[in-house]
Amino acid sequence: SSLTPSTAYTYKFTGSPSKELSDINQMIRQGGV
Amino acid sequence: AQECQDLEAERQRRLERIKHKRSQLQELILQQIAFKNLVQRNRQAEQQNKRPPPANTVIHLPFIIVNTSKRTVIDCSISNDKFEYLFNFDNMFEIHDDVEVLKRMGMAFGLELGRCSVEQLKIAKTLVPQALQPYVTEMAQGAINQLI
Amino acid sequence: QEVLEEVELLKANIADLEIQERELNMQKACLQQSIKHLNEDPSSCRYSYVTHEDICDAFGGDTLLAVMAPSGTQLEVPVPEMGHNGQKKYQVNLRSHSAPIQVMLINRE
Repeated sequence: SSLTPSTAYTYKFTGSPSKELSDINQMIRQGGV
Repeated sequence: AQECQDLEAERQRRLERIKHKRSQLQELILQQIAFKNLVQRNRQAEQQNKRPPPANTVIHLPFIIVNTSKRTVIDCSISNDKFEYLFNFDNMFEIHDDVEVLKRMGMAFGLELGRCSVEQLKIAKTLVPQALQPYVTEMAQGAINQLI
Repeated sequence: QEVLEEVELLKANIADLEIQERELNMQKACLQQSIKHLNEDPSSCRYSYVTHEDICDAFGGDTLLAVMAPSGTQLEVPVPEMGHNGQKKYQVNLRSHSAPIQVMLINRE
């Protein structure tokens, strides 16, 4: 069942800086806080 | 005095913008060096082995890596045309892009960490336009801004 | 008199910074163009790959998904929420507009 995301982090292949993935990883580590 | 204050604020704003743009330029320099180094490595390996690696062991750029523990249960839904994937994980994961992977593989000669041997610095400088070589030297000396 | 001198000094400094910034913009545009050509040049594109051993050497995790997708593919990660069974569910959506996405499962063991 797909989650109804309150917010979602996005990243674009070859278009976004690696930092956006670091932000996603940090959000996941913090359990979405 | 008021004009002086405004100009000082303007100067700070420009300094901040220049610092950010230098970091972005450094990141692009690392990308170019890592990419060219990877291409050279694979070309030499194929010439030595006289064949490319098996197709099912090769991951072409651009790619990302999703890294999780072996206990994670992954549920995956794929659209018929394979243009859309939905992954559900019951555990945490990490995502890294190909630039990060190439750095971890040492393809940027450790420039991102400010650790680069003299020999490697020579090779790295040949992989960028002459005008940008001072940035490579700076990074080798550990001056890379970690702003990004 | 002192403040007037300071103003002149700041104006000269800002003019220098403007030249520096313009130079950086130009160098960045040149490099982006160069990287784009590298990615599109068939002779280098053919060798722009890593192997599963490279990935296993680079990461500690035991289960690795290598997702190969065309430039511009959108990745979306919703903030994890509690699933029905009280367990956190983590999700990754991938959407391509130009070519199919390929996923390789690399199981270290």
